[in-house]
Amino acid sequence: MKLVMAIVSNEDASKVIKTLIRDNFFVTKLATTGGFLMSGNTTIIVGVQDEQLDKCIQLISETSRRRTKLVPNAISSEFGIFSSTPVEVQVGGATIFVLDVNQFIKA
Amino acid sequence: MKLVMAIVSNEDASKVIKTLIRDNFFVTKLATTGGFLMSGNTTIIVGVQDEQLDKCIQLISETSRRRTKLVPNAISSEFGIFSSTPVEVQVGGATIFVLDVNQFIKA
Amino acid sequence: MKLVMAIVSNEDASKVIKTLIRDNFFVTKLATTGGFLMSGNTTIIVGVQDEQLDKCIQLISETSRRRTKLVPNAISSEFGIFSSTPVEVQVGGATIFVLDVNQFIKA
Ligand SMILES: Nc1ncnc2c1ncn2[C@@H]1O[C@@H]2COP(=O)(O)O[C@H]3[C@@H](O)[C@H](n4cnc5c(N)ncnc54)O[C@@H]3COP(=O)(O)O[C@H]2[C@H]1O
Ligand SMILES: Nc1ncnc2c1ncn2[C@@H]1O[C@@H]2COP(=O)(O)O[C@H]3[C@@H](O)[C@H](n4cnc5c(N)ncnc54)O[C@@H]3COP(=O)(O)O[C@H]2[C@H]1O
Ligand SMILES: Nc1ncnc2c1ncn2[C@@H]1O[C@@H]2COP(=O)(O)O[C@H]3[C@@H](O)[C@H](n4cnc5c(N)ncnc54)O[C@@H]3COP(=O)(O)O[C@H]2[C@H]1O
Repeated sequence: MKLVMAIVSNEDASKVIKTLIRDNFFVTKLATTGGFLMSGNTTIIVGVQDEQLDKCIQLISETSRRRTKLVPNAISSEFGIFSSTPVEVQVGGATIFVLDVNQFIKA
Repeated sequence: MKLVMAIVSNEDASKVIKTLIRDNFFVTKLATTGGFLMSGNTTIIVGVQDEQLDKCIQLISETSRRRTKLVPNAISSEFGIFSSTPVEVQVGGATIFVLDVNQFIKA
Repeated sequence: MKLVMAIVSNEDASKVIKTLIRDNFFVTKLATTGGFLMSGNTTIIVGVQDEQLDKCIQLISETSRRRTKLVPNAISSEFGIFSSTPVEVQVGGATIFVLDVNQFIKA
C-alpha cells in the first residue's frame, strides 16, 4: 500500500478528483496554501494498492499538466484603462509525494 | 515512532479526539473533504511510540465503529410533506494509514 | 527525499515559512487544530533533498523556539477590573516528523 500526496492548483483540483473517483480510487481533499505565493491550492491524499500506483500518478499528471494560459493584461494610467497584448503565465502542474504505508486498517 | 493518519466522520471526530487525549495521546486535527461524497470529514494525525500503536488503533476503531442509523425520510409531493418509514443508512467507520517516522524532533 | 511535517503555533508560522522560502525551500501550509487545547495551529509540509534535511530542521527550530511570554493578567471582580502582576506562559515550540519519500514526481 502507498500513500500518494499530490499538490495541485485549485483550478485543476475538481477535475483531478473526478477522474480518480471515476477510476475507483478513494480520495481525501485538503485545502492548503502555497508558501511562496501565499495563495490557496489543494492537496489530494490517495491510499492505493501497490499495483494501482502508476495508474494513479498517470491520472493526476494528465489532468493537471503544466500549461501556459493567456491572461488579459490591463494597463491603467491617468487616461483610463487600456488593454494591451495579453500575457502568458504558467498554470497547473502537480507536485507528487509517494510514501510507504506500514499498515492500512478499515475499522 | 509511527504516524497514524485516521479519516473519520465529523460526527465521530470529537469523541475520537477526546478518547485519545484522555489516554495521553497527542493529536492534531485537519478539516478535510471526502472525494466521493464531496462533504466534510476529519483527518486525525497522531505521532505514537511503537509500543503505543496498537492501543491507538484500538481506541480509534472502537469510537468510530461503522453502524447503521435510522434517519427520518420525508417525501414531499404537491399535497404537502408526509413522513414515511425511516431509512437505514451506514455511518461512521475509520480509514487508518500507519506510516513509519524516520525522525521525531521536539524543538 | 524526505517529507518534513512540522506543527508550529499560528504566531510563529509566517516567520517560519518566510525563513524557509528565503533559503530556497518549497513549502505547503495546512491550517490545523491542536487536539488538547482545541485551538488553531499550523502544519508546514516541506519536501527536501536528503542533504538539505538538517538545514530545514535547524531553520524551523530556530524560528519557533519554545519561550516564555509575559501576558497581562486581569482580575475582574464586582469592583471592576484590576491588573495584577503579569503571568508567564509557555509559547512557541515545534513538533517535527520526518518521513521517507518513496517517489517524488513533478508533473
Ligand atoms: N518540495 C515541496 N514541498 C512542499 N510543497 C511543495 C513542494 N514543491 C511544491 N510545493 C507546493 O506546490 C505548489 C506549486 O509548486 P510549483 O513548484 O509548481 O510552483 C512553485 C515554484 O515554481 C515557485 N516557488 C516556490 N517556492 C519557491 C522558492 N523558495 N524560491 C523560488 N521559487 C519558488 O512558486 C510556485 C508556487 O509556489 P507555492 O509555494 O505558492 O505553491 C507550491 C507548494 O504549495
Ligand atoms: N484509500 C483511501 N485514500 C484516501 N482517502 C480515503 C481512502 N479510503 C477512504 N478515504 C476517505 O475516507 C472517507 C470514508 O471512506 P469510506 O470507505 O468509509 O466510505 C466511502 C466509500 O464507501 C464510498 N466511496 C468512496 N470512493 C468511492 C469510489 N471511487 N467508488 C465507489 N465508492 C466510493 O463512499 C464513501 C465516502 O467516500 P468519501 O470519498 O466521501 O470519503 C472517504 C475519504 O475521504
Ligand atoms: N505526537 C504528536 N502527534 C500529533 N500532534 C502532535 C504531537 N505532539 C504535538 N502535536 C501537535 O503540536 C501541538 C503542540 O504540542 P506541544 O507538545 O508543544 O504542546 C502540547 C502539550 O504540551 C500539551 N498536551 C497535548 N496533548 C496532551 C495530552 N494528551 N495530555 C497532556 N498534555 C497534552 O498541550 C499542548 C498543546 O497541545 P495541542 O494538542 O493543542 O497542540 C499540539 C498538537 O497539535
